[in-house]
Amino acid sequence: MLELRLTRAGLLKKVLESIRDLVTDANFDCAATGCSLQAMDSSRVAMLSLLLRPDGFEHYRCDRNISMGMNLANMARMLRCASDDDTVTINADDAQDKISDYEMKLMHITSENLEIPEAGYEAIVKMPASLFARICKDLGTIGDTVMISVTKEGIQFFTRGDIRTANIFCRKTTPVAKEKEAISIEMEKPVSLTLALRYLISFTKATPLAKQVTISMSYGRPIVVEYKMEIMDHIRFYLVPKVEE
Amino acid sequence: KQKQQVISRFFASK
Repeated sequence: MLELRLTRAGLLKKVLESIRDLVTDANFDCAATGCSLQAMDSSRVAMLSLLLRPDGFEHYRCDRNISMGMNLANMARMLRCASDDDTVTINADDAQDKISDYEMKLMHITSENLEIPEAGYEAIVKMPASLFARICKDLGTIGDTVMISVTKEGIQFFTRGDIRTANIFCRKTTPVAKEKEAISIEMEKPVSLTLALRYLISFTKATPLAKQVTISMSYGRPIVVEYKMEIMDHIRFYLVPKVEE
Repeated sequence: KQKQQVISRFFASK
């Protein structure tokens, strides 16, 4: 038996809106420790992982682990019927073929689950989520890829298009900066990665979920773009960097 | 020319 109740449907709506461009169908794996989701985009270049902690819900009951395969567009369509401050309840019985209230069909999705190490990145930048979103959107009008370079001074975004180049440098702020404006850098060594902008732009759909975004980078590893939610834990996006052939 | 690899190359299966 699974029972989840959230008094702010808006939060779940925001979570769904932030992932449904990237992934069409996904398994919500619910356990006593929380609801998690891990899914790759259709081209298998990007991936997301999401954790919704039990204490983020007003009521959370999960008697045994259950994996609910859902079509995210359908789920979003149903949740659109709820106002942001409405209460949403998700029940799934052990038959596992529907969630009641919404009577939405569940799907059987075979997906590969990957073990993702959390630590050991060469550079970790925290910056305002809205600033990162604006940079990605602006650069997306110019080029297809962006080179993100982190040094101890700051983070640089460089793109090249058919007709012009663009270069944005965000300097690390002082420790006294206000949280919503702060840019902090933890770095072992400078890192520079080239990434497809359309995926980064898709990740920034999660901007309404958090004030700050954490960008973790290492040479030769997927970049991690993490949004930490106030009450629900996190959503992380992974993207494989482009390499010169 | 730039090459794009798939993400599962970078992580082990659970």
